[in-house]
Amino acid sequence: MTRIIAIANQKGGVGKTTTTINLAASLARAGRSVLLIDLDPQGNATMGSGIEKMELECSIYDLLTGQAEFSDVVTYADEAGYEILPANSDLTAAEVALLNADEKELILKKVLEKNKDQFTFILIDCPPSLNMLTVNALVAADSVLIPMQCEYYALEGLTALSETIQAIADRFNPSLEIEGILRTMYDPRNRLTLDVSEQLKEHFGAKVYRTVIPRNIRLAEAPSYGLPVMVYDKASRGALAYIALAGEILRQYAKE
Amino acid sequence: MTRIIAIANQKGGVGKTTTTINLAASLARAGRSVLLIDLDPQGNATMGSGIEKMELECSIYDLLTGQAEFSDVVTYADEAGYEILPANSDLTAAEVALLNADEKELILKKVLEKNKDQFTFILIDCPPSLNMLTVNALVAADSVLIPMQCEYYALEGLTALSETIQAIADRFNPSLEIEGILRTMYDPRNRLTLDVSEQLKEHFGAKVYRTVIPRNIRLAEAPSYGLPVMVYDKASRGALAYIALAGEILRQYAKE
Ligand SMILES: Nc1ncnc2c1ncn2[C@@H]1O[C@H](COP(=O)(O)OP(=O)(O)OP(=O)(O)O)[C@@H](O)[C@H]1O
Ligand SMILES: Nc1ncnc2c1ncn2[C@@H]1O[C@H](COP(=O)(O)OP(=O)(O)OP(=O)(O)O)[C@@H](O)[C@H]1O
Ligand SMILES: [Mg+2]
Ligand SMILES: [Mg+2]
Repeated sequence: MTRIIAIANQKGGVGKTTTTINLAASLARAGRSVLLIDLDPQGNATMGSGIEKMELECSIYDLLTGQAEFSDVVTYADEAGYEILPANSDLTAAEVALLNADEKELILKKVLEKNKDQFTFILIDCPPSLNMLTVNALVAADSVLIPMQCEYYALEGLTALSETIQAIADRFNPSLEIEGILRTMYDPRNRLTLDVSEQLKEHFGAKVYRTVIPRNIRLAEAPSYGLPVMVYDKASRGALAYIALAGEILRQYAKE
Repeated sequence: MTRIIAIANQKGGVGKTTTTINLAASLARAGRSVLLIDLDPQGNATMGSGIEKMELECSIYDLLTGQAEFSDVVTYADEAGYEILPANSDLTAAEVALLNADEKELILKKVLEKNKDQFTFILIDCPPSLNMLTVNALVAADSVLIPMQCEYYALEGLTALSETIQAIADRFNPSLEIEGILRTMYDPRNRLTLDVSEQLKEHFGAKVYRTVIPRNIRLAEAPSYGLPVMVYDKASRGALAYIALAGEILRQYAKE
């Protein structure tokens, strides 16, 4: 029973990639079979998983444009512990190519339908945009996990994101739901953080994860080694937080 | 003699908007006539300047698509002290519309040629992408100011950004140069920050501003009041840093 989760937020730098990598690694350590899909032409999730994006023979671009098979593109990120569909700047061409394709919002969904069964979790790292790549992720996904930096611009952008999710649910994907809201780079010493956190809980209630990801320099250092934080520094606050998040998510599924 | 500066970096959340607003306000306080152009459909610079993006009769979208005149769209942000071409989600449609237009990379340049003379500085806030909006900014600009968070993904993305700047200079805008590299959210206690900072200086030399913008919660709070930080809290480290940056930039022009 595969669960496809889009990690999305059009606000930049809120921790989408950091969350996708470290949640994927934590779920893999918990024994689940995980696929990470890098849907960002910047290829951050690819590099942060130890895959050199400049040396890819084929990437998710080739898969989306039908030029390569899933088995050609999927790669095992051995230190991270999950499979990955890697991305590089070729994907920029996809943003334009997709706009002219038939059923352009369903391309990723169709690719995944044929290939998802071997995985328990598929996590999709989205770019900071509500463009056709993110739309494809939201159409293909069962749910969306929203990393949220507890600051003004991110809170303000949540309205547009919620409207987009609703529009996609109405039109393409009626079962799409919010997996959860994850507070990232959380610093409880700030009045602003606490205020925004309060507003999130008022609006999203139990959807806001109890687990928060604290600001921890290890999370910023790990990708420079191409490692998830729990491989780079397993006792760090960042590692413990993402392992706790995986636990919170798995317990939600255990209840169902 | 108008100076048009694009504030660009395809990496999300590195402080583009915060820099555009606070540099614009600092230059205005130094007596210069400043125009801020919000080129991001997320409209952060618009909201952070105290302009309600949901209540705009017309926005930069209408200007770029020829549906409104410059004088209809330009608005004075009174507390901030500069003029602004505001943005809202209509601009998302522009990303697609522009792709089909003639000379699509020159649309903003042509608009500005007719209207720039009244301003000393025009600062353009770009979205976290190297899409057609950012391309328009780079084609229209005299120079690009790159805010840089001293962390791995931002450093890794600098290659793609430099290549894009070079490609645009070669093809459309031979006088395009790098105005400077601004280290943002700077925390000198981190080894990573210092390492990345060193690499920036090795690669970009004197282009790296001496002024760094420290991490300061006032910078994150100010936009929730629709104010630049020096209006919100003029003695804050964030305010002093952006005023110092404006000084460093103005001294460079004084030398020319
Ligand atoms: N909890 C944290 N503590 C410290 N640094 C963090 C934390 N989470 C992420 N970072 C760092 O902050 C920066 C932004 O995070 P990240 O790139 O994951 O965000 P993003 O939402 O994927 O950005 P983009 O919108 O550009 O895709 C990165 O340099 C990352 O290493
Ligand atoms: N020096 C700083 N200290 C503390 N917070 C900051 C600082 N600079 C920016 N911020 C906050 O960090 C977040 C990201 O900054 P900002 O939105 O300006 O980046 P951006 O590059 O414009 O992002 P995007 O790529 O989404 O357009 C915002 O919430 C902002 O208020
Ligand atoms: Mg990312
Ligand atoms: Mg911005």
